[in-house]
Order: sequence, then structure tokens, then C-alpha cells
Amino acid sequence: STRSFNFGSYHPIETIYSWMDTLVAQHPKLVTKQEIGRSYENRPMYVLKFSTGGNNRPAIWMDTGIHSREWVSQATGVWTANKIATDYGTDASLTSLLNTMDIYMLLLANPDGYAYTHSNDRMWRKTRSKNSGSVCRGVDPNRNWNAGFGGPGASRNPCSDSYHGPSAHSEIEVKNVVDLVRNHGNFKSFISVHAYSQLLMYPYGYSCKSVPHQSELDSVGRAAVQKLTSLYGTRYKVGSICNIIYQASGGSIDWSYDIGIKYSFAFELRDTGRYGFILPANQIIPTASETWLALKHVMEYVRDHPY
Amino acid sequence: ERLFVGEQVLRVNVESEEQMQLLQALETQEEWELDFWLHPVSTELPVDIRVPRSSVSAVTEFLSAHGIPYSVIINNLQELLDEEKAEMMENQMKER
Repeated sequence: STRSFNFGSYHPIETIYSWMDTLVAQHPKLVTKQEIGRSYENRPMYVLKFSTGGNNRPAIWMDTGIHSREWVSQATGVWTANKIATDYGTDASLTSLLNTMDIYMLLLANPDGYAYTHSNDRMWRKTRSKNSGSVCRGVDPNRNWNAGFGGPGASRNPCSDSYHGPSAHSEIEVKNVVDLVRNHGNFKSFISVHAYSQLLMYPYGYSCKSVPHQSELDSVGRAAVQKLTSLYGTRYKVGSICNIIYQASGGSIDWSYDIGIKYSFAFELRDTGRYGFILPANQIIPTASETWLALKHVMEYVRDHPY
Repeated sequence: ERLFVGEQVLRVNVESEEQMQLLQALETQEEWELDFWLHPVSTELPVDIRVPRSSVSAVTEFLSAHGIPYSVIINNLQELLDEEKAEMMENQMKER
């Protein structure tokens, strides 16, 4: 049962996938598991859809693990999905949110990469697609979106960890999400969770110009981070990708913002300054717990500011 | 399976634009096969570099020679990965 699942541990893809089935079985009226397509190596990509009914309700998108080596991101996704399922009906704010909106969670946005970090190379970041004309495999799935694709901050070199790929949405893992979000047509927020730098960012990455909703996104982000920091004092920076990190084109939340999903954010989770990507498993639940406070704030804001 | 025996991860706290540019040049240099976990982008953010064993002394000498402060946050990456794997196995056994 999901109760016996250890959320304070890292799990291989098979365990996470089977856990999804137990979550759905234990919360049949709230959670469904939908296959949104297959990965390059033909692994299923599953979205957990949290819905209390209605037809095509406004929805919130959340993905974790698009860069496979950022294990605390996928682990936080699993914890958060369980949190939503177990708190629905008891947490008044979450309950009211789910009575008006749906939440879609893609826990393993890069399943091939994730499997590869368990079997072959813990440091793998990209997808596992073959690049014609190169011995090097994989595309950076967060440089492959049609938002300033191929611009600064992404590499044309297939051997680079930030290789953007032959064309926008060339990676089936990205295309699957693009198709779902476009077909749905009623997403109001798009949140992508990475690790590690303790940042909460909004568009753009492909340009250093401010987006039209910059001040609103900034204030929402700062308020969300205040809640996150309140739990363990973990300090975050807030700002646009280009201003906080670097110009990085072809990113997911730039794409989602450009197609009209205003509340687009990217998290970079905890950095203890000692382990980098190899964050110890005993940090998973504290990281997920503090992140939840920020996520919940963003989702409540989205609920209260329909557009 | 790829192993990372003797590989270190250095945390560099860049103090000036000049040091930033030196690190950015390091990023394009392929010989040392560096893997930047956190990229040199601003003096406000740390830079983390995974360094293969064969390049550790060259990289640390380079940083020292240019007065760039750094610390070793992971002394032997493979040891940490082995611990991570052992913990996963232990947890799986517990759950089973």
C-alpha cells in the first residue's frame, strides 16, 4: 500500500510506476493514471491526473525529473502526489482547489534517462535518443522546446549535456507533453521542478527581456518562497531564468508561457552545499515538505486568479 | 556501469568577473573532461564542477594559480554513489 512506501528513499522506475497504481487504487475517485505516450526506448510516460470531476476544467501542470540525475526532483514529485491525494478532503484549501481545477503530474518526465541513471551512469542528464552522425546520445530535454529553440545557452554539439537536439520537440518525451497540453487547451499553470540551486524562476530564459506579467510572477514567486523558507529556513532566490541563472533557450516554461499559460514557474530544489545531485535520501522529505508550501501557494494563487 | 572512482566535486565561489571568465573558459575546454553541475553565471551563485581523477591536480593547480577559492564538497564521488546505492537496496529490502 502507499502507506508502506518509503517516501524518504530513492526508487527505481519500476517501483515508482507500481506505486502509482497503488495510489490510484487507494484514491479511485480522485486520481487516475494516464499514459501520455512512450519514451524513445518505449517506456510508458504516465501522468497522474487529480480531478474531482467536471469536463476539461482549468488545470495545473507539474513535471519532475526532466533532467534525470536530479533525483530529489522525482522523489519530491512522488511525495507531492501522495500529499495531494491524502490531503484532499482534509485540507480545506487544497480541497477547494480540486473542486474547481485539475492537477496533472508527470513524475518521470525523462524515464529513459532516469532508468539509465540507475543502471549505467548516475550522472546522466539527457534523454537517450541516438543522434545521427554522432556517437554521443541524448538531447537536453529542457533545451528542446519551441521557445527560442537553438538560441544562446543551448549547444549544437550532440556530446554536450545541453545539446538542444535536431529540432524543437524532436524528443518524443517533450512532444508527448506538448501534445497533451495543446490538446487540453485549458492549462492555467505550468510548473517544472529541477534540482539543485534553491531558485524559483519564471520566464524568460531565451531572452533577457521581461515578460509582460513579470511583476505579478515575481510577487507570486516571492510570496511562495517566503512560505517555503518558513519551514526550515532554506533560502531561495526568485527571478527570471535569464536574470538569475543564464540565458538558456528552448526551455519548457518559456514555451508554456508563450502559448498563454501565464503562471509558468521552474523550481531548482535544495542545495546543501555538500552533495550536489547526490542529495542524501534523508533530505527528500524535508525538501519535499518545504517545496510543497511554495507549490501550494502558487496553486492557490492560480485558483484565486482565473483568467 | 560507469564508475566515478576518485572523481571529486569542487565548489568554487567566484569573487570577480575576471574569475568568472576564467571559469567560463574552463567550461569550453574539453581536455579535462569537466562536468559543470552548477555553471559559472554570477558571483552570487556557486559553481560546482565534477572533476575526473586524472584532472584533479591540474584543475586545483589552475584554480590556486589564479587565486580562485574553492572547496572539495565530494572527495570521492564513487564512494558517495556506493552509499546511495546501498541505502536504496536496504530500503527496498525493508519494503519487501
